[in-house]
Amino acid sequence: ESWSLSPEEFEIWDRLYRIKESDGIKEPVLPRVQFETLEKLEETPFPLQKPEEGAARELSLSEWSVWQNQPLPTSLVDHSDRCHLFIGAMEMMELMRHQQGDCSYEQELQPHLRMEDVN
Amino acid sequence: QRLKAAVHYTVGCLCQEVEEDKDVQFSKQSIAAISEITFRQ
Amino acid sequence: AGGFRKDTVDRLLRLHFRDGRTRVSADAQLLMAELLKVFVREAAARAARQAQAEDLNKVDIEQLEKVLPQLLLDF
Repeated sequence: ESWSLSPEEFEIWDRLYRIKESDGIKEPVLPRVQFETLEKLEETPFPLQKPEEGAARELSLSEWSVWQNQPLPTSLVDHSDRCHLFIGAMEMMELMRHQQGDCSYEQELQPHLRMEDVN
Repeated sequence: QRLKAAVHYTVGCLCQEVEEDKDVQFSKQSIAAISEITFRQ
Repeated sequence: AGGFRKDTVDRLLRLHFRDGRTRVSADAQLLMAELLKVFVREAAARAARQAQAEDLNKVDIEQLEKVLPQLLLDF
């Protein structure tokens, strides 16, 4: 079919890119995230066969979270607004993590607190 | 699976261009990872 | 230059359609192919930059994982 690889392309894929047993490496897969608050966002369009245990290398989105408090270099596509929000939040968490004693953020917000708004 | 292979093959070609451009080497696993991410996008 | 074949893109899109009769115009297919190409190039370039920042000339999964959260938020 026109959307699929031609025999020679298939041969190249198989030789250069396909992850094989002999490589001793595992197929990388993106974890299926489940949002507590939102309902099941990502209905799997097709029954993805769950990689049998140990055969897949789950890509982690949190392993390097301490690196996320700075905008990392981009190439042709700049960081989006929501990405800057994310970086800001990671930066605040980092600051809070290093605070001893009571939290300066709380003190900063305290003057704006009006209990009548809360009840 | 054939569709995944088609995406994987194209990702490999595009990575090869970046390799020449940036003078780096992509590991097989990193190309497969970019392909998996693209597929899920 | 390499890139996604529009028939491949058409097939990818149709995976996610509920109604099998839905069609994608040629322009939409080309635009989607271009978007995917930009995405792959950006992912590869940022992972390569990360490897260079670590004085490595080999890009592995770890460099990709470091740039992944911000990359996914940028697309």
